[in-house]
Amino acid sequence: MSQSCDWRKAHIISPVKNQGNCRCCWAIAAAGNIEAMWNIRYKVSVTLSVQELLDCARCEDGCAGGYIWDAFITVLNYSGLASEKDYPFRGHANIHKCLASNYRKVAWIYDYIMLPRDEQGIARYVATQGPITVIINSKILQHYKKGIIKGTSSKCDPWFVDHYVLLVGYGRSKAEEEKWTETDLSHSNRPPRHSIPYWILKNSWGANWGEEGYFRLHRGSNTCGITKYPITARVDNSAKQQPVSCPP
Amino acid sequence: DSLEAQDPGPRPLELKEVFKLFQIQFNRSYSNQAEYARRLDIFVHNLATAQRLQEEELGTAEFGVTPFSDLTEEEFGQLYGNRRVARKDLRVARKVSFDKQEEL
Repeated sequence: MSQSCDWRKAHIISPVKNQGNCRCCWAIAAAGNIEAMWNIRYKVSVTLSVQELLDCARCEDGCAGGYIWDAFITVLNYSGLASEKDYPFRGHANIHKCLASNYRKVAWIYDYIMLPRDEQGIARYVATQGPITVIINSKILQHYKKGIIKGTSSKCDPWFVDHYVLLVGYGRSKAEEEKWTETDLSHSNRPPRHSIPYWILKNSWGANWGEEGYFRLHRGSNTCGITKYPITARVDNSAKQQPVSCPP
Repeated sequence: DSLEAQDPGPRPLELKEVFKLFQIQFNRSYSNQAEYARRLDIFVHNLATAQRLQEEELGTAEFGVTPFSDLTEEEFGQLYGNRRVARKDLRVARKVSFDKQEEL
């Protein structure tokens, strides 16, 4: 497994979306997962309709929150998803007005799976297959500007998860990103800090939030409950998926 | 060389000025003076929270003024948290339920 992986460098990640006042992180994360997997597997860039997931999901009012598996089940039920261009995002769900049959499907899935809840396994899957969806505790993100979040469980309870995002890679911080200099360390009781391992996550609060719409969480300590539900769609029906290489 | 003779430098921005900059940066306006005062209070509270997070941060993250700095924690959770999935671990809920039954 490589030391780092960033699928953004492969240009298979669609632009950061903004959910606005609609609590549809679940639909945006699912669409982002399928877009990335479709692009990796078939070398075709697609931007999928989040609105279709909101209008056609099994649960009422997709803007009141939802489960990632409901998004994937909706894609399976309707044999794919239309493009964002054909079925654009409106920021509110049109309950009982599913227009799925009106538009051509541009991507579809064969199934979806839950990955093992260990960060080594998650990293291995992301590096060899592609981005996945995870759910985290979003509380600390209200005040986040940039950098790698390594909060204690009291600051970011891993048992209270409420926000789906797309995990697009991982890495380690470089020396210049560290806050403490050698002088600082010699004058404090803090142990010398090595590079910090992190996850790269794509959020759905617009490109002006965080690190151009992305944020980073510490890797290896189940920060904010990132290992709770690692789930991904599969766009290939082959029993053994061929590994792909993620840009380091 | 006296410290008193030195130029104190630019004065720190007052909280109202910081809030004004926030309003400009994120295009916020409030319907009336009472609402403005309430949002200013929340903003100040959030700045203190961000400062505390910063002091206790173990990674490299920076916390501070964000587009959500005029929202209470509850409002932020309601607007951006996925209420349908937000819950404590089911085992905890079950245990509480079991304990209550025992009490009854």
